[in-house]
Amino acid sequence: MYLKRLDMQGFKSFAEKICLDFNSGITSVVGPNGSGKSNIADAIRWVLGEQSVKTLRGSKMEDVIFAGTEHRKPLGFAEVSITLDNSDSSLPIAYDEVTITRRVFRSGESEYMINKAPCRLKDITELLLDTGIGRDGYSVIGQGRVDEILSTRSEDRRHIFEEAS
Amino acid sequence: MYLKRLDMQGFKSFAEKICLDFNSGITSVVGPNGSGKSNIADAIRWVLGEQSVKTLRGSKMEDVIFAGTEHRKPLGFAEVSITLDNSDSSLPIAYDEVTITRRVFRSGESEYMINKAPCRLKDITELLLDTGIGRDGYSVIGQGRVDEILSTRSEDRRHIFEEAS
Amino acid sequence: MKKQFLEQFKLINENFNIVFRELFNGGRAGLILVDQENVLESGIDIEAQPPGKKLQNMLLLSGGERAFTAIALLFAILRLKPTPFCILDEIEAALDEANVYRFIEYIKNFSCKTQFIMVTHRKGTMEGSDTLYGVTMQEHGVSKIVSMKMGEKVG
Amino acid sequence: MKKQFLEQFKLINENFNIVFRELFNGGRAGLILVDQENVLESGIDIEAQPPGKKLQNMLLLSGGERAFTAIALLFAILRLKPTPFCILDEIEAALDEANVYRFIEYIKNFSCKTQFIMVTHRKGTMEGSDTLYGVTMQEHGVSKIVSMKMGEKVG
Ligand SMILES: Nc1ncnc2c1ncn2[C@@H]1O[C@H](COP(=O)(O)OP(=O)(O)OP(=O)(O)O)[C@@H](O)[C@H]1O
Ligand SMILES: Nc1ncnc2c1ncn2[C@@H]1O[C@H](COP(=O)(O)OP(=O)(O)OP(=O)(O)O)[C@@H](O)[C@H]1O
Ligand SMILES: [Mg+2]
Ligand SMILES: [Mg+2]
Repeated sequence: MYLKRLDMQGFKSFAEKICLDFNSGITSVVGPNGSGKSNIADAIRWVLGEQSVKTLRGSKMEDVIFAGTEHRKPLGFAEVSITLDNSDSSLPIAYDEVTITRRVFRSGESEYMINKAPCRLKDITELLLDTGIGRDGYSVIGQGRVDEILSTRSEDRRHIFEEAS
Repeated sequence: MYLKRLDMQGFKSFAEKICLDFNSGITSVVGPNGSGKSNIADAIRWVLGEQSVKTLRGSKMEDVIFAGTEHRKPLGFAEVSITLDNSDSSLPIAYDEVTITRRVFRSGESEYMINKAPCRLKDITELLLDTGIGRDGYSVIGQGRVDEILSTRSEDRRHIFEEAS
Repeated sequence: MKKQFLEQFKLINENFNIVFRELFNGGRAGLILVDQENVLESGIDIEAQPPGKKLQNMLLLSGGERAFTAIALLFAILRLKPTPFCILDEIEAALDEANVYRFIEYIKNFSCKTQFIMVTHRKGTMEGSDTLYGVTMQEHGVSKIVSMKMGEKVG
Repeated sequence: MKKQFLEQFKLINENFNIVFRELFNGGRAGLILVDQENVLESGIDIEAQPPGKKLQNMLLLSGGERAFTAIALLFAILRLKPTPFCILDEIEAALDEANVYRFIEYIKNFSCKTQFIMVTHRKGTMEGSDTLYGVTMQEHGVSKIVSMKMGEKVG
């Protein structure tokens, strides 16, 4: 399984619709401070089911919606879609390609889809169980967070080991 | 006042006697990971009276003494001397040049000197009071610590402001 | 249950040492169960000894040595149980130039098993990548993407 | 007592904004007393708005923006009450190349008042310095110093 494509609109600083295609090799994301690189990592976490606002660097879930600038108005919702190549059937679903979509409105209302069919967050979490890429996995290491593997108390570290066992 | 010279022997990875002369401009210390750059910053903190082992990245004060390598035996004591230019009389002492020396032995015994005259840690602390370079000052910003100015609770931050007021 | 955990633990421990020795070009590292009597509840401590140096408290390691040790442990876990893709946000920030090259070389050998997407400022990481995406903010506060061929650099 | 604190606070606040605008080339930043009623006990909050962006929670700023904001606050305090010397250990690690140059230019203007000694891996910081000292460990675990002229680089 690999990540084929990321589509976003209205997510944090990505006011306009953007689309990122990925190949299965090594991709580097570069750019100046504050340009939006870590926001891409946040978008991937979020669409895979992240529920902790702290992990997304916000104080409330609404913080992920484009808040406007001096010259642009805020947007009313944020949407991210991630497309996964499933030809090896790692995901327990009968499609070669799986697109997971998440949308949140300022009202707090959320929508979720798998291959354009509406579903619940629970369905996404269950789909990703045991793949290592759900929100409890270790597939996303955030900025400034690598040292934590060493400095968390030895009891907390156990959690990563149990994930990996 | 400015830092003229740093002499050390047996302090952390500086097994052999070394001497660093500084001019009053901008000095950069460079080198590979683990070569000893931050240990120089630790030495400056320590000779100026730092008492917190945590700030010195150790678990006991003995950790600052050269612990040996696969091919060298540990040393029995660590010594650091810092020489300050005092021509502007910032320090309340009648010398144009002030050298502060600190020595610690594995037994835990410590020795302190100002211009080669034995003194107590208390005398060094009092000499540096109000100069900003004592152990409570903000004249040494450690590796990975600059973000703390922002992320400490707003009550802790107050301490820096009181120092500066 | 306990037997299964101890087997897994032994494997991660061995892998950790192997990866550490490869990244640091020597030395050794390991994991220690704090409470040998109560293995299923015990905390886990980490030991790391760069080549030629004496084994000391992890706190005394340099910023770069700590980051590289954490990276070794992450790679050890990934070797045992690869995730389909891995997003790494500037995890090599504390490494010097020479260590960044060791880091990206290691990732290249890994990338047949796992797809890596890395946010980076480091030249070495960029040069070792197959694709570069540049993120720009020509208009203040609005991010856009520029797809870049190897050889161009942004920011 | 309260009057003196408020005067000092106002000065740091103004300096913070001035330095921030110079480093970020625009925007604004400030300090806020959390408890306006109890000024002598109140905590202090920080606001920072990079140019053209909307003022948001500090947590949403990028790694580099946070580091640069912290640096602006440090310099603001140093402007008001300079220390004779300042030891900075890799504080510009999170800044991109362009911001490292803004950082070192600012330090150059400051360095008549304060002597700066910086541990760094960054080319921009090295190029802006008057003297370079190289630390090496030819023999594992034993540090030595090499005095370097500008133009040479170690590690
Ligand atoms: N909801 C939002 N609306 C608009 N802008 C936002 C929103 N959330 C975050 N931002 C902006 O995104 C920017 C941060 O982006 P990001 O963290 O991705 O930067 P970065 O490219 O990783 O930078 P660095 O190299 O410094 O880590 C901030 O300037 C922040 O103001
Ligand atoms: N008491 C001691 N005896 C011998 N070596 C020590 C002692 N204390 C620390 N060290 C060694 O010093 C090294 C760390 O040095 P330091 O933190 O100065 O590195 P650095 O040059 O700042 O590296 P980085 O660029 O990674 O931050 C470690 O490898 C550690 O083992
Ligand atoms: Mg970032
Ligand atoms: Mg260091």
